[in-house]
Formats: sequence, C-alpha cells, structure tokens
Amino acid sequence: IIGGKDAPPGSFPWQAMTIISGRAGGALLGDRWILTAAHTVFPKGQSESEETQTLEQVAEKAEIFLGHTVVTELFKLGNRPVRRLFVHPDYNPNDEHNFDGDIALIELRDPVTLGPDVLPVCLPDPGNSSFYVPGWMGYASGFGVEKNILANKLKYAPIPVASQVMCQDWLQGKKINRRDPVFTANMFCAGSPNEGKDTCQGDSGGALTVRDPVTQRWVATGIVSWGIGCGKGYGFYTKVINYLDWVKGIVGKD
Amino acid sequence: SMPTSKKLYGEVKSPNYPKPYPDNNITTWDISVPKGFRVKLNFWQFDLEPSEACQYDYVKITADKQDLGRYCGQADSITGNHPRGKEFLSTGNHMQLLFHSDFSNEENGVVVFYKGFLAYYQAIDLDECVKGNDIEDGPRCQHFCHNYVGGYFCSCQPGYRLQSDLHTCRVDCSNELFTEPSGYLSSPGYPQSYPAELQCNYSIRVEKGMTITLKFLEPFEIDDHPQVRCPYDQLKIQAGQKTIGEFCGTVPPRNIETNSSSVDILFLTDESGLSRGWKIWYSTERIRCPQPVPNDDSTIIKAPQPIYRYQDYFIVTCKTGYNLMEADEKLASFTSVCQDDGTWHRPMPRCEIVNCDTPRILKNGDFDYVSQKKNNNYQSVVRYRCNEPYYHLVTNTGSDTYTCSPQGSWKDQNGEEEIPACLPVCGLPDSPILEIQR
Repeated sequence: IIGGKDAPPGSFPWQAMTIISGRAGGALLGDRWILTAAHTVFPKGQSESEETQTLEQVAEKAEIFLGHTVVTELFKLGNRPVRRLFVHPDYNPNDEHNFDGDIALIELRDPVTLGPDVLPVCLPDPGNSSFYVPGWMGYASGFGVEKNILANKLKYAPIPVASQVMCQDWLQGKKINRRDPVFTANMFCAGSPNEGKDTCQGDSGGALTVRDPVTQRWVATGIVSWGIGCGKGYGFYTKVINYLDWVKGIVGKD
Repeated sequence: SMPTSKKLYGEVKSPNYPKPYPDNNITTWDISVPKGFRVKLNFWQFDLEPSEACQYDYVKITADKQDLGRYCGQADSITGNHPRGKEFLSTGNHMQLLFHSDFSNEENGVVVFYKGFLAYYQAIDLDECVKGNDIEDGPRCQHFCHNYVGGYFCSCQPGYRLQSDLHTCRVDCSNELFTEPSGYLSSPGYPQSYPAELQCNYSIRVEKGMTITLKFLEPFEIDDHPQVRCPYDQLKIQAGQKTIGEFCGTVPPRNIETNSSSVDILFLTDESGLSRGWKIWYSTERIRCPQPVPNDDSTIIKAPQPIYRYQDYFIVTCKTGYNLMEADEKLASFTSVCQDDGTWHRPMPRCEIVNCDTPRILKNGDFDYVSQKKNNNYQSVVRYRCNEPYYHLVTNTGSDTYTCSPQGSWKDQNGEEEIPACLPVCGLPDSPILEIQR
C-alpha cells in the first residue's frame, strides 16, 4: 500500500494474507471463502514447468492467514487449510497483458469463527453500480510493498474510483512487455497519478472496499489486480459486480 | 307224596290217569315254583265220585296255609263240588294237592269207574310290590319297589341311598356336587326335620373366574344353644381355602359373596333334634377385579366402567405430552384384563412427561429458556440467538422459538424441527477506520 496508514485492529477484519506463489491478499466472504485475484493462484509469466500444477496441488500448498494486523502475530494464529480453489475460466495466465477474469475463490477446509478481527466483507448489490462512479472513495488494504519494503503490518489507503476514460488515456503509450495492456469492462481503475495513494505488489487479491452510506456496510467493489508501477499512476481492479453470478454459483447458499 | 321240582309249569294227575283211580288211595303233591312266582292251577279233567261234602273221594287244595277247597264229583253231577274252570292261585310259590279215594266206588250196587283228574299248573309272576302280597322273607322296600318277572328290587328317594339289605334307605348327602350356574341345595327332607347323625357334604364347583353367592331362605332352623355356639348341629361353609363360618340357629345368615368358584358346605347333625333344616339358593357371576385407579393426574382410563369383572379389560392412555410407561419401557398402548382370580393381568402403568432432551446446539449461537420451567420437558420453550454482531439468525419459517412437542422433539411455531442458522454478518467491523484529519 502506497501512501497509506497502519490499519487499526479490527478495521479491515476481512483482510486475508495468502501465500501461494508469493505474498498476496484476499478478502473473507461468509465464514469459509476467500475472494482473491486469479493471478495469485496462477501467476502470469510462469515458465512452462511451473504451469502444469493443478488446482488441487496449489490448494495443498496454499497458506491462508486471517485475524491480525501484525504479520508476525498473524502467522502465530496459524494457517487456515484450503479445501478447494476456483479460478475464473476467463483468466488466462499466459496472457501477460490482459488481466480480464482476474478473480478466484478459495474455499477453506474449516469455517472460521467470526469476531472483531475476523469478519467477512459484503458483496455489492447487483443492481447498484453507483460504487463505480468516478470519485467514489474506496479503501484498499494489504500487506504489500511500500517503498520497496514488504509491510509487517496491515496498511490501508483511501483510493477514489477514477474515470475510465482518463485511465485509458493514461495507459496510452504504456507497455507491458512491449505490448499494450488491456483495460476491459470487467475492470475499473482507481487512484491518481498525483495523489500518491496506490496498491502495490503483495496487495493483489485484496479487496477495494467502499462503505455503503445507507447500510453503513463495507462492500468489496474491486479486487487489487494490476498496475504499471506503484504510486505514480492508476491502479486497476477487477470489477466484482460483473462476477457476482460466478461467485454465487460457486459459493451457493453461503 | 310227590314233591314237584321248581319248574315254571307242570302237570298233576290222579294215579293211573286216564285209567280209573284206585281205591283207598291218598296221594299228595307239593307244587313249588321259583321264588318270585305264584302257582296257578287249572283242572283240565276232573272226574271223581260225587258225594255230599266230598266225604268219599276228593281233591283238597291248600296254599300258604290256607284251604282253597275240597273238590269231587263230575261236571254234571248234582252232588259234589266240581272245580269246573276255576283257577287256583297261591300267594306264595307253593301249593299242595291231596287226592283221597275211599274203599269203593259203587252206586246202587254197581261199580262205577271214575277217571280221576288232570291238572296243569304254571308259575306266574308274583308282584311283590303290591300291598297284600306277602313276602316270605325280608321287609318291603322302604321307599320305592320295582317289580319284574320273577322278582323285584327297591330304590330310594333322591338324597337317599339303598342300604346293603336292599330294602332300607338312608340319607345320602356325603358327596353332593353342584356344577350348574345356579341352583338350590338344602338339608335332607327340608322343610321337614332333617335326620340325625348326618355328615352331609355339598360341593359347588363352577368355572374359574366365577364367584358364588349364597342366599339363605326361610325357614332356617338348625339346633342351637343360647350360651354355646352351635354345639349340636353345624352348618360349615368354606370357600376355596378360606373358612366363611359356622352357622346354626333360626336366623338365616346374610347373603354371602364368597369370591370363589369353589364352595363346600358341611352339615353335621347329632343323634337327635327336630329342626327343619335349611335351604340355600346359590348363584354365580363373573368375579370382580379391583377398580383401576390411575397413578397420576396424567393417566386416562378409557370409558371407565363402574364395575370390572372377569374377562373385562381397561385401556389406559396419557394426556398429551406424556408417555405411557411400564417400568422403564415406553408403551405404545396399554390394556389390562381381569383374570379368573380377580386380579389384573398387568398393573396400572404410569404417565411420564415427555422430555425432548437438550435442544440442538446452534453453531455460533445459543438458546435461552423462555418458559418458566427451565427443563426440557413437554411445553418447555427455548429461543435461539446468534453471537451478535458477527452472526445473525436466519430462520426457516420466521420462528426463532421452539417448544418441546408431545412427540418428544423441539418444534417451532410452524411445527418444523429444523433449527435456524447463524450466518455471518458482513461489512460491519467493530472498529472501522475513522478519519479525523481533513
């Protein structure tokens, strides 16, 4: 998290740390699901030998942590074993320029007991896309890098939703491995090249949340997905509202 | 003298018959027939010298020491006494004939030859039972006489037994058995005085499960003493193994309900007395069982009867919310039958309140007792709740309250057994971030 603050205990109780192919984030849904980015499960740009891992194999090696804002204390609480992994079928780990479908679900083997430090985030109402209006203030949280240093505490930063047009313009001329990055309708951008508040490596998979002014509930509108550099431009987020059917199809009654 | 053997019939004829009989002859015949018979004699031929008063030749007949007549003459003779077709009947089984001829048979100097007589006799049955027919040996029957050809036998009135002399009757009440559902029994000769030295034993035996009731009729008279109870004659009554009592006097005892299917009545009399005795009407009915009484307020006896008798039964159920129990076993139903000994084949069961056990644990929640009684018995009420604010209660039918049902399970207001669930509450952290600096 760039330009953020330490998250007080219990302020982002849905925040998960996932260690699959490196440190990443996630958000608790219900009492046994973790919403995260697909690329934290199957990173892009892997060599051929690493791509052959199955979901079952990844699930077995995945480590999930919940319940604290201090990393060392988080680890002490213990890993939450994973039962299954679900990666969106649109996600293509081989296409480094296109993060479309960058969404995944992790099912924990055992339900977690909710409390002040472990609480799920809400999903958006499918009929209400107001949270994606530019200027809507969202909050990103994560254990990711700041100033090239991996955080030892959970941080957060207020990051407003940005104009899609402006983000598209900003992307003009920028390359990812000499190719134009793809900004799809299943994504949205937030932040600003000037504000200095952004997400960064290690924050992927974490939720960008907004507080519903009516219900006062925190809603996960986006998943930290990709960007070019950290803190000097826009960040790009998976648009959760577009994947509600897929999520509900997997999570079911939960 | 010519005795005849005891045949049933025979012939008697004068000497030389049919040739003229000799003079100066006296011949006797002693006719005997078997005992039980009488002698009947007829003359088929009779031709003797007639004389005045049969003083010359004659036949004299006697039987049973009685003279049955002196006969002589011919059928058409003016003098004499011709028997003609007369039948001579003895009372006993003997008859004697005597033939007498004098020294000559002359009439006006002419010798007349007379043929003599030919008689037949037969044995006819003696009806020993007719009064007047003397029986040589032994008394007449004391009660009933039954004649048959050649003999007779005696019998006795009911309640009497023929003695070894085959003539006298003595009261026989030593082993009287009554098996009908009802009937009368009485002292011998009732209401006449009962005989002395009696040892009468009357037994009433009816089907098991029936009880005998004794009702004493009037008159009731058994020899008694004002100071000493029943010293002379006694009427003892026993029902099964139980002794009912010993009775005498002139006041009939009250009706006795024996509660037994077996009653013995012993009547003992001494050597004297003129009391008229007793008479009992006995009846039977099915034995009674004790009135069933519920053990508790929750027990219901279906369609209770005022009286229960042998082969009756009763059915027990419990009020709603109670289980029918027999020892530690829960019963689906209960029936008890009144047995032939007046006891119930099963004792009254009890009703225990239904217990639903502890309500199911609600994960991430708990329950509280709402009802006054905080046990798990029938009609106890609990309300589920969740560990708020992290979980919220989601019910199946809108009810979070469960009542212990009569079926022994916890059910909500809609009769559903499934308990609610505690689901996570999303997006409401205890300590959301609070931006102060603007």
